[in-house]
Amino acid sequence: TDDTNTDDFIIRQVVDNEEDHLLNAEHHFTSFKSKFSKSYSTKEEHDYRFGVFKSNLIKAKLHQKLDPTAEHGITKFSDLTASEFRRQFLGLKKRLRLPAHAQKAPILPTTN
Amino acid sequence: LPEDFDWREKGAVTPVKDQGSCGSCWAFSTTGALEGAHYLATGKLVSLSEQQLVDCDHVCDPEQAGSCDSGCNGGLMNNAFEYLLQSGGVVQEKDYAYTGRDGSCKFDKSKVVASVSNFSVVSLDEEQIAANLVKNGPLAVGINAAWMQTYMSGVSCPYVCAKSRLDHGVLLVGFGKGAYAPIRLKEKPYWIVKNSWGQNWGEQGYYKICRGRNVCGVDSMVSTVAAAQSN
Repeated sequence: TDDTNTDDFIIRQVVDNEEDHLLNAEHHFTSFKSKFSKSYSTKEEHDYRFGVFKSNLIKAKLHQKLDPTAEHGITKFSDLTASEFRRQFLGLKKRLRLPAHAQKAPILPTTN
Repeated sequence: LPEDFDWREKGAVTPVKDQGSCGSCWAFSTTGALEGAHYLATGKLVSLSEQQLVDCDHVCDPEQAGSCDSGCNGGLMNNAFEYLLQSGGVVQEKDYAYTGRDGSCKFDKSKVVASVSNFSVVSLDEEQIAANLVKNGPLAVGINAAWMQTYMSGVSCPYVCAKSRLDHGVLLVGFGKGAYAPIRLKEKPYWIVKNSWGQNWGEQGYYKICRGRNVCGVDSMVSTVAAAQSN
């Protein structure tokens, strides 16, 4: 419930026929490699990345359903697993509490 | 507060950068905030060095063991502001170019072009965040990047996104009053976020995320910085 806004709450089916979505996966993967200049050193690596890519197609479709005001799809990170993506492209140390030694910004007027 | 505001239109934001395969988002968020503050203080937009932070900033959070800035292995913007206070400032991008790899520190203090006089954390209140953005320049923020791997365009407003799993440092550069959300039959106000994954990600390197309920924790860790000097 922490992450749910009841004003916006809506129930939709989020899983449908995955086979339809993956039908053109090979074509999408070829376009993806060309667009982002991706190449893989071995056939095993290529096949593995294609598998990851197909998983990410399903993930993008799920994201599209759960985040309908944005457009989700194939990005330059589509051949990375979630953990590879986190390890290589994120990097904020886990921390939520505000540091006690940091000053708090003064409250500013927000009217007029 | 204005309904729409964008520091890009006012010349306070440098072009989108690319961190490469290196967990240095915290350094880009830090320099982005200081670039804006420096612009407000001097009227000059200067691209600042992330590599200096990657190589030289190893400041630790005194309250949490292991929360030390460590180059491509991650860091925190507040630690980096503390480093900039201690070191005297940061040099220009061209004087200490980004490599996307950890390296030995080659900081030359004589080339410092921008420095921090003060930094503060902003309360978890969207009106205050907007007010600080307008008054002090772009803000360094943490965000849960779970939805960003597949994001292409539009206003991201996921139904579910953990607020407490902040794992990415970005820069808040503006806000808009609303982009129409057909499925929700209403206008959704949004934040404009500068990312550091190059211009071939998102909306020319930018991300829009809806305002109003701390979506993906975007309001949870917000820092504002003031620039001190320029050469």
